[in-house]
Amino acid sequence: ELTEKLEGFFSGLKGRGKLTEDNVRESLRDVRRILLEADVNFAVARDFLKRVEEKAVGVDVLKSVTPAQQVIKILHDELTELLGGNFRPLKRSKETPTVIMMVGLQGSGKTTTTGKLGHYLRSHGMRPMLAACDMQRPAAIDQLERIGEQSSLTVHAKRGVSALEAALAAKEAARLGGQDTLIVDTAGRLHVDEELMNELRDLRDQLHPSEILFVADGMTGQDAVNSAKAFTEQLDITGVVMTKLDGDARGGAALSVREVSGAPIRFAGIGEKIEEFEEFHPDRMANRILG
Amino acid sequence: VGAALKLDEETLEKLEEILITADLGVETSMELIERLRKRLRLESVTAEDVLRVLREELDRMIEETVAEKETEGDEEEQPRPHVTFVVGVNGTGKTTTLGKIANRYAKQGESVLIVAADTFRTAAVEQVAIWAERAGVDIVRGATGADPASVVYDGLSAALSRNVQRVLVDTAGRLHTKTNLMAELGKLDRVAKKLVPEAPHEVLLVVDGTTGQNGLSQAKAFAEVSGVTALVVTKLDGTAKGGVLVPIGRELGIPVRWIGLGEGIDDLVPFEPRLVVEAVFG
Ligand SMILES: Nc1nc2c(ncn2[C@@H]2O[C@H](COP(=O)(O)OP(=O)(O)OP(=O)(O)O)[C@@H](O)[C@H]2O)c(=O)[nH]1
Ligand SMILES: Nc1nc2c(ncn2[C@@H]2O[C@H](COP(=O)(O)OP(=O)(O)OP(=O)(O)O)[C@@H](O)[C@H]2O)c(=O)[nH]1
Ligand SMILES: [Mg+2]
Ligand SMILES: [Mg+2]
Repeated sequence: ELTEKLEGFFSGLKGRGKLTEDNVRESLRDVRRILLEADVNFAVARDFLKRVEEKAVGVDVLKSVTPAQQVIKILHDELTELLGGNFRPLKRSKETPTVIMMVGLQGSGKTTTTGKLGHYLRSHGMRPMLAACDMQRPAAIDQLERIGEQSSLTVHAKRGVSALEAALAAKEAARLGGQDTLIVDTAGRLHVDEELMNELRDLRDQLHPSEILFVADGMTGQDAVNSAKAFTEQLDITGVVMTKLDGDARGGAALSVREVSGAPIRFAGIGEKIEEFEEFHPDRMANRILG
Repeated sequence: VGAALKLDEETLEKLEEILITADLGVETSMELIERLRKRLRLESVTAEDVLRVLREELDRMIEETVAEKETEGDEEEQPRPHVTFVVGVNGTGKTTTLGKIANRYAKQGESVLIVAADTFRTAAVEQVAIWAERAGVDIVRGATGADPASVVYDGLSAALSRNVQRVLVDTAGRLHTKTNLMAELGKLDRVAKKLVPEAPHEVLLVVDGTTGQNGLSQAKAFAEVSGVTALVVTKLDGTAKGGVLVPIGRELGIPVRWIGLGEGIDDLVPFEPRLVVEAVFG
């Protein structure tokens, strides 16, 4: 456990004195391994630890804690701050409906999360409509329609047309039907697939979403920076949803995605059911990453 | 004998970065660097050769631990029906991979039956039914929300009565930390054995190529509950290197059989070490 590991380095210091450059650096070397094993990206871990080192060196060791606990506290606080940023509600647009696009790699949980977000917004007084705009995956439209049926959420689906046509038709239907929020489910795609990334840009340009949420699998490893960076650069995502956090993945990808995209992590998927969805808690994630 | 080349801090960090960012994990990366160091002591290696030597060590490690020792052609008489379970955590590409494999066997002239035993996830049966159609093979499905074990049972009795050569069973995604869902896999195993004593002959664990070190804990859990014959690593057509397959091979002795390289029916290739080595070192 982290505290025990760091205690070893600080056995010389006893409740008074300052954290020196040497003992901080030594102890952070062990932390680096912990972060890498937690799937934090290599470069992100290096930069993060440099910042922690700067903050920790020269700090007075409080009488009530051990030096190791002091470093851990700095680590934990720095990590929480990085992951956090106050939870702010989803941005609404002046025109109705407000459009939210769900994007991300294959299998990350977009369709499931589209349902969850609809359920969540409804419980907060909104009138959501879900738009089935994955025209590529076998039975994707069926999947979202069923999710909608099971939770009595309105789903708009139009088969045999392009994703853009389906999305625009849904937006018009929401406008006419009085739904104030349109959540658009899109097909999973690789960030290196130029054609499909262009399709998302077209969707964004025509739909004017007030939010583009990047849905990221909680067990993603080092590659999280690559996909997050590409989606940020090409689409300018406004938020992230980390899914499958009900598993035991340490979730280092959360730090990587947050660092590289600058977008806040808004929500966490914590199960397959429609209600297994919550606002993201940066301090809990920090604990999880630090093990 | 020249002095052994020493790795300076900067070079060391560069090498670590190559290995770690490939998802090889800290322990495997350290082991590879250690093997590199050994060779630096024993051979006269120049600075330019360091990368080549490290690449050789990765290739050797994969050959020893991950590549399959015998090809399917070496097996004696294939059991009939030969039963494969496709398992893994949510969203990794099980259903898609099963469709690709079904197509492969069908194109090779074998009779294939797909068993749609994911009775839980929304539209899972519809999805795998489309793959059965694309591959031109039959499918056995159950009533919505039916017990997956009963679908496996029906599927295997159909396979026996139709004298099918291969049965491919699609199962629901399940996080390995969910004990009740993992126990369900054990139940599928027991039910299968009622009709086909040696079933499942093959359990394929499908791991998403973008998965980090959690892949190792997934493999451990599935190996414990249902035994894992081989891995399929999917989505390596992206930028992920899939390196976690190396620690899985080293620690659990589980080889990789297939690599998924896309969403199309033909986007499946037999595993070869060079696929990973080239991805890691470019
Ligand atoms: N345990 C768990 N499973 C999840 C969570 N979110 C999604 N899933 C499951 O992950 C799998 C993939 O979810 P989908 O919603 O189909 O993913 P997707 O991103 O829409 O996939 P594509 O459209 O193919 O790109 C399904 O089995 C879901 O039930 C979560 O938070 N926890
Ligand atoms: N790019 C790429 N996408 C893939 C590959 N294999 C599967 N996919 C995609 O990944 C997504 C999830 O695939 P599924 O076959 O539904 O995954 P699954 O494991 O059956 O999911 P659950 O049953 O919900 O657990 C789909 O969008 C697939 O098209 C691959 O090798 N490359
Ligand atoms: Mg989807
Ligand atoms: Mg499936």
